[in-house]
Amino acid sequence: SYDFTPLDSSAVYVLSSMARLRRASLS
Amino acid sequence: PPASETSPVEFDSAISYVNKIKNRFLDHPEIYRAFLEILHTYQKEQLEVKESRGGRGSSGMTEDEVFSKVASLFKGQEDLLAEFGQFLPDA
Repeated sequence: SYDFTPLDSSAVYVLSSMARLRRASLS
Repeated sequence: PPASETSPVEFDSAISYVNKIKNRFLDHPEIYRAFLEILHTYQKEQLEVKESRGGRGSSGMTEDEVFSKVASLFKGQEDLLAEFGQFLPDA
């Protein structure tokens, strides 16, 4: 189970945005 | 999925990665906090760059800088670093 704080969630947000940018730059 | 949207896969890997780091550094919460700090600084600077586009031409914190900061933080944890590289746009 995930016990995420708001800080953790924003880290997830930043990382997934980075992954999206990466996909955009690769395509 | 379109490039403007985060896919569920990207979201899931981000969640499991954050979880992995959190668990890896359970005894060193300061390392985990420093990692979050780097991500937030990066994000904040990216937003500032967007807002000031056409201004002085600052590019904020580059992906290289983020990577080297995280590399010195995750010294000896090569798997975490390698996985982090997979999130970076021009890794």
